[in-house]
Amino acid sequence: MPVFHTKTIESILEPVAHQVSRLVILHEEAEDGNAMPNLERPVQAVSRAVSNLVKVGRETINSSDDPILRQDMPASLVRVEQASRLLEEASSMLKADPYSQPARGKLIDGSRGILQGTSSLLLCFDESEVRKIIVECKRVLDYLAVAEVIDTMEDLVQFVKDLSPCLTKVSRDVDAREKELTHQVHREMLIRCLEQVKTLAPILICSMKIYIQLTSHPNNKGSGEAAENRNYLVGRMGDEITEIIRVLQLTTYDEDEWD
Amino acid sequence: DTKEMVNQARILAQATAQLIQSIKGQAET
Repeated sequence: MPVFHTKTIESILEPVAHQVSRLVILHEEAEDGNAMPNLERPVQAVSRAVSNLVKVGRETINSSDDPILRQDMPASLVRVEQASRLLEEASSMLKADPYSQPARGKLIDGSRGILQGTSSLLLCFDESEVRKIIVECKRVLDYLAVAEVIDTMEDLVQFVKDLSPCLTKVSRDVDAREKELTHQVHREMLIRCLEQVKTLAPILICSMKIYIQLTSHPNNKGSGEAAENRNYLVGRMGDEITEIIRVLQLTTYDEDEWD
Repeated sequence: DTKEMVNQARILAQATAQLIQSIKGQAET
C-alpha cells in the first residue's frame, strides 16, 4: 500500500522517511552510550540544501498566481529552516560533547522536521498543480453549459473551435496525472472517465448538429427529441468531468481500496 | 522553476538520508 500519492513525492520522500524511522527506533531502543561521530559535514550539506530549497521555494511563491500556494507554502519553508537549525545546534553540541543526549534529541527532531517540512512543501506544490488541471476541467464545464443555446451551424463551428483545445489540454494533463499517481484505484477511475469524455465528445457534437438541422427545417419535426438527446450527452460529459475533478483532489484511500 | 523546486527537495532529502546514515553507522556499531 503506497504511503505517498504521487510517484515523484514517493521517490523523494520514501528513502528519507525510512531512514528517519530507523533513526527513531535506534534512538528509542539503544540510548547506546556510544560517542557520536563528527556530523559537521553532513549537517552542512543539509543546511546548504535547505538554503537552496528555501531560495527556489520563495521564487516559486513570488512567481505563483495561486493564492492558496502563496498562503500555504511559506510555513513549509519555515519548518525546514527550523529543522535545519536544530541539526546545526546538534552538530555543535556533539562537537563539544559526543555523548550529549539533548543533541541526539535535536538530531531526531531536526531529521523529522526536514522530512515533514519537505513533505508539506511538495504536497502544497502538488495540490497547486492539481488546481491548474481543475481550472481547465471547469473551463470545459463552462463550454458544455453553452451547448444548449447553440442553434446555428456558425455557432457550432465556433463552439467546436473553443472546446477542442480545452478538451485536448484536459486530456493530456489528466493522462499525465494518472501516470503520476501511486493509487491504482484513482488511476483507473481517471482512465475510465477520460475514455468516456473522449468517446462522448464527438457524439455530443453530432447530436448538436442534428438538433440544428432539425430546428432549421420548416416542419421542425423531431427537434424536441434531438434537444433531449443533446442535453443528455451534455449531462453525461459534465458528470465525467466532475468526477475527474473529484478524483484529482483525492489523496487518501477510500474504503473500497481497504476492502 | 517548478521543476527546480522538486530537484532541490530531492537533494535535501538525499542529504538528510546521508546524515542519518552517518548517525546510524555510528549507533549500529
